Amino acid sequence: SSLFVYPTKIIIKTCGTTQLLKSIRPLLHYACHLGLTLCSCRYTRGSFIFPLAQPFPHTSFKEEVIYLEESLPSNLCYRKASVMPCKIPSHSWHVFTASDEAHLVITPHAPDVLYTLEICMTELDRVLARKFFKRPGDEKTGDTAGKEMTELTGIGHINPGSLICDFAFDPCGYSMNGIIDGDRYSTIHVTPEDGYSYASFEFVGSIYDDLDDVAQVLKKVVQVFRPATMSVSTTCTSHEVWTRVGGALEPLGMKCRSCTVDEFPAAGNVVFQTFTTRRK
Amino acid sequence: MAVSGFEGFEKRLELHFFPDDPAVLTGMGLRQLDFESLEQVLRAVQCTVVSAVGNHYFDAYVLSE
Repeated sequence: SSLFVYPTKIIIKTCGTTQLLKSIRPLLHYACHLGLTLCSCRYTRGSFIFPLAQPFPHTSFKEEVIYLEESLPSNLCYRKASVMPCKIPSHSWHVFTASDEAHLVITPHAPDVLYTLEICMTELDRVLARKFFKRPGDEKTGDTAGKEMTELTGIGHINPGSLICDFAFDPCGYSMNGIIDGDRYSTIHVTPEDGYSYASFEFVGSIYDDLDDVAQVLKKVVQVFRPATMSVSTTCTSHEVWTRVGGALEPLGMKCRSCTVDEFPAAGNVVFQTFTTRRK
Repeated sequence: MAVSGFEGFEKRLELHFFPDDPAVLTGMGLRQLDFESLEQVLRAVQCTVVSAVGNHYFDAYVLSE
């Protein structure tokens, strides 16, 4: 799980059975003391592998939306919740956004128009997934073992030059945050256990980047995990970014199985694509 | 129900704020939150900080559930 704190933006991304939405109220309280008012909110998630294990308010998307509606201040009056469908029933994408009047649309002129790629991968290659297990009796700390995994798996080469903080969990599992440059980051979380292996990769880029770089990053991510199924959610205002996803993944044997687009207040377009290896 | 393992799929929450006083924009804003306050928020989410890094623009924390 990860937390990113900017002067006027905060992003929390958690796995497991955490009650993530319960962070909203204390965050609004502290932000108010700093003279900051909430102007937009975005909540996203894939489809849980173990939905029955989720606690309130995450037992269903409906319950999450009700909790969000009750927790957000009334100035965020533009709201939308959507489950973006997919041919693979277990791989829908859930999106809720809310905004006040002033931040309803991100204009392409905004100086910091960033896009976010949220990638979820399942059925990881077993040999590659085993690299995210600590060796029995290994006394290394989470930091040291994390650095070792970053090097051993090639994750350190996905965004060369980024400032990485990584951690390995007992007996298995791995998390890393990479500060790419300026205000952009990447983050990876891996639960490698056989039968429900999962890895996520999130990448914040700028639409002014060389879009070939996006393709290079995606190729490296696939080579690190070799997932049988992969979903990619691209949130951005420009249209070129998502078109690069298919072009990067298809040569690696990942076939696009579905692509849905939707528009949300304060987030612009969300394009949700799913890919599976041809062998499926 | 399948023997519940560790849920990999994450939940992701992104909140944007604007300053009541525009002069605050040049400041550190949310980055002024002291670690105790951040831990309060993370306690509500059943998480703790295990690693951290930052630069001129933002702070990044790796969390453990």
